[in-house]
Amino acid sequence: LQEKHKILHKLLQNGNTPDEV
Amino acid sequence: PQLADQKTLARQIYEAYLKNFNMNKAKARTILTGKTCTPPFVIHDMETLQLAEQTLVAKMVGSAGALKDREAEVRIFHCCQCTSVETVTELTEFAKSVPGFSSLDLNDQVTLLKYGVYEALFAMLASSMNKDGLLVAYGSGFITREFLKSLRRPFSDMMEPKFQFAMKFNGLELDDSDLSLFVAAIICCGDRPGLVNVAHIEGMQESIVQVLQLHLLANHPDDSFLFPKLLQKLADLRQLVTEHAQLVQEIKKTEDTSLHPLLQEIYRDMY
Repeated sequence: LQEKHKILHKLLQNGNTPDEV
Repeated sequence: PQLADQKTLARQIYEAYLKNFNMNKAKARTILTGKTCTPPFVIHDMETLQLAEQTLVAKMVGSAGALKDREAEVRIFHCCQCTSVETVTELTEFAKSVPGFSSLDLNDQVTLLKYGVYEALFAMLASSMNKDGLLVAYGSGFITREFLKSLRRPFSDMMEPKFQFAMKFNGLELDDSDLSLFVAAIICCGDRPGLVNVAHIEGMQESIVQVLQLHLLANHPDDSFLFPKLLQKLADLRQLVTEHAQLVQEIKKTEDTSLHPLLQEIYRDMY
């Protein structure tokens, strides 16, 4: 599941803002 | 002692809500009721949309104006995505501040966010809406419902169901302290598909829902049915998200538009 949701996973771990669209 | 614990939980969740969300109902209502020095810029046609894009939302309309030659519908869809991504980021930080959330299995945290963020987003979006339109660009703009309805299909079908939900939801007259607990209850939901540690999450949900019930009784003593009415809203939000996800899939299939990778992750295999 974490593999399929890499950005969500990253947000949960370090709260980085996702890249622009 | 149990009551003291419940009050602490309510306070922690409310503080996390105020800290993590850029917009809240109190702020939005101040703007929507004309109690600010500068009223929001009203976007009601193509001309005012262009003016707003040059000033209020310049940052959002694609890097180096990559979208400036695209049609209005595509540009608005892009702006909606930017706002959604920001809110998902805020919701993630909020969830991490809900006691117990961060100690859950990481896969379960992902699942709770995947299924919860859009329900929470639409519940909170109602705060920025009235029957005539929606606050945008951090409250500096107001886009009219009629203008959104006048866009070409399928884009015109995007916001109207959210307005219809919001008008009923706003009728419940919740404040930010109620909403903070409601949003926490949406996220910590024990029946999302694929959860590993269901019992643990159900326990968390039960605590939050119990606190919500007590808080509503104290905060809205004249509306004894507010709690069951809110539970019904949970089901309505699930339906709203299902329909929204279907519309986004349709737009993705039939229109030449990109979908932000974070939103793609959330929509993929959702329902």
